[in-house]
Amino acid sequence: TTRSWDFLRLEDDGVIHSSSIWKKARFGEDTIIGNLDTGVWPRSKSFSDEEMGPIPSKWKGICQKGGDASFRCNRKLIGARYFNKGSAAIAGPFNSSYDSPLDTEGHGSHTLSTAGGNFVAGANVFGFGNGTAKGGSPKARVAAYKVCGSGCFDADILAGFDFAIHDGVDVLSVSLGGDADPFFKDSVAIGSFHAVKNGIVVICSAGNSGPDDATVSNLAPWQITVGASTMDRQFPSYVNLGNKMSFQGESLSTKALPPNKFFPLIGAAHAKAANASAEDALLCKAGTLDPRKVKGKILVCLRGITARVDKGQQAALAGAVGMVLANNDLSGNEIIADPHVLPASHINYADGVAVFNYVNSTRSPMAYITRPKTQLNTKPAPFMAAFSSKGPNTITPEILKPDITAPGVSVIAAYTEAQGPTDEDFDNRRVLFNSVSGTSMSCPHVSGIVGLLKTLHPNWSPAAIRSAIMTSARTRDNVVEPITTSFYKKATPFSYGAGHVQPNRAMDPGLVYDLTVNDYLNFLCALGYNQTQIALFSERPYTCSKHTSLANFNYPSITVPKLNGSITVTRTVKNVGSPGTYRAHVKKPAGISISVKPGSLKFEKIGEEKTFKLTLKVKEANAARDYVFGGLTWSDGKHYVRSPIVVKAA
Amino acid sequence: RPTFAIQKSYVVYLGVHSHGPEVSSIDFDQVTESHYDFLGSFLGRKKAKDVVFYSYTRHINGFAATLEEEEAAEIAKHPKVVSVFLNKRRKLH
Repeated sequence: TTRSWDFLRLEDDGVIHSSSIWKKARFGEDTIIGNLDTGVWPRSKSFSDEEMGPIPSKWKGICQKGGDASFRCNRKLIGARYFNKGSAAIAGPFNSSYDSPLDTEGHGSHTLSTAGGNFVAGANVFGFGNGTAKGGSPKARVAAYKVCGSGCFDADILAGFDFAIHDGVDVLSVSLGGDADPFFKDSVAIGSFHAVKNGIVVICSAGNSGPDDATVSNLAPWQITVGASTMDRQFPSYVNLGNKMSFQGESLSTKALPPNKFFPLIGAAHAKAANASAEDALLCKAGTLDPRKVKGKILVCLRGITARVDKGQQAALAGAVGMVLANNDLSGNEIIADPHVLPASHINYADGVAVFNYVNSTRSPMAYITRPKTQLNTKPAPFMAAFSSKGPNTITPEILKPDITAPGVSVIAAYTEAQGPTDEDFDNRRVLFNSVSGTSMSCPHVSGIVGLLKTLHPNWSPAAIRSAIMTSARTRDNVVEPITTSFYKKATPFSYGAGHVQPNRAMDPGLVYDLTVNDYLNFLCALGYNQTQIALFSERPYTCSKHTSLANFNYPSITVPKLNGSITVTRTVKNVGSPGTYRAHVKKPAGISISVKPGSLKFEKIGEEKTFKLTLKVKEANAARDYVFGGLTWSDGKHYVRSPIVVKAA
Repeated sequence: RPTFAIQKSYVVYLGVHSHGPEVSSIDFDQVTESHYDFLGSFLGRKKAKDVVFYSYTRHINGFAATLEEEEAAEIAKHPKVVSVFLNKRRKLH
């Protein structure tokens, strides 16, 4: 967050313009953001209550200290609770740190401060990425609901939601999830449903199971689901080989090799201990390396699909002077800057292959790793993180997920001081801020933006806020090309949903696709829930409409997963801007013809609603057998209300 | 029945409460009692009180309890129940 808000144009090199949503929305003042996570590190400056007024009178929450009498809330961090009975029921007795909302893991402090942390100047990780850390809603109040101790269990998550709704949060940030279960067998979906019924906007992370298709989690239409992409900052560290080849990796290593001195390079498989397998040694697993072979050399480890950071510790323990961490093909292609304990550089798969080839074909391979640097204005940005989970939605393919993408790679935000930055027990270093990557990190960026929108438009429904965020998103990067994957291919809405979030545009979307609780009940009718079941969570008798169809669910994206011949879908837009006439512009998916009726919509007042129909036809029988992508834009010349169109012919 | 039936923890989701949003702590206690009553109709009230480890009383209607698989399956059939599901581990992302 020392760079991401600049990248999202809320500021320009630290200068906040009067046109920024930050200024217009008073930095999220009066909004309360709750976070279901690993708790909070209350002593972090991100949660300082300097210049904060009295706690809003509507707040009903508490500061639950548990066994930690030193835990303090304040006028910024206005509430904290912890829930661990669900964990205890499965994992058995736990350590005393679980009996407190204190974040001993780091994740919860990072996500909460990204959503609503106060301004903290001079934030950096070992000198890298220096700047002012701040949340998306830096003047919002925040509350921590610790639902993750030794794991995050459904029973605890549900308890967290129940209390957060009761306490009076306006926004809930949920950077966790699991398998794609049916909505009412999924604690996050159930909790979100109740929250949204109470006007609370729930933002969830899409998951880190990419880049495979159909991996996205948090699939309910009442959740805002967020994928992860890069920002325009990198921490390059070069691996220079003895054969003059050079590869750009990334790192946040504090230690550096002596200048211009090349060291012997050894592949980890060649450094295996006598009792270890070459496969395990290649991954630099604990106890698999022979210190006699490693000492004084740069070790090349394969990343694999397990944790990256401990490999550096294993390399250091074995006596390596440095480490090259090479991606394998399974781990995608992105490279992550981590605070390694020795000079190290994380390189991509193709470069890793070249390094291994060099090691295997050279009698005395030599290498040098340069000290990392903070590099800004990198291009292209954003591109999708390979780990970011992708659609299609496996529960309701008619709803596109994720909804949106936001910065989630190498995000610097507040951290716990109970753990080292690598989360390993042996890392005795302590940091006030840490760089972390994941959809967990992109989710609270959107939560912070939602906090601003809540302050600016307190009467907008959660669906209207989601619509504003989605329809104002962009699908081009900072070189005005379509957003790509980390493999340099064009990304699709299955990666980024409606696109990359643009907060300044979201505050004035022009039109919104709104939804009420009844629309969600109708959606459940269309999914096959019977009237008796729906009555259980509808508070009052509810009759399913006979004409309910998932195709006509008023979602801001349009997805037709089995187009058989043709289909007409209906949408209704509400004017939240100024009077004007909007005209439809369609970008047709390959092999599909689309017509919009009417082709223009005239709005005379705010709050006015207009309905239109979109007819999609298979033009060429063979052309759309796989998913194809297009878009619909309504524009009055000032606003551009964009919806992705995703179609697959039956 | 086996002597040592396998017990697992489950969430029993009952939808919304009949009480409105403005309720007192006394009402919350009543909700918890109603959860014991409901589960007690399957297990007996004493056992129900022993096995429930969460009673969701504010906005979400339901409870979490340690149950045998057969008990969970039986409870899931009740018309007042929306769903019964295992208390599973979710991941930080």
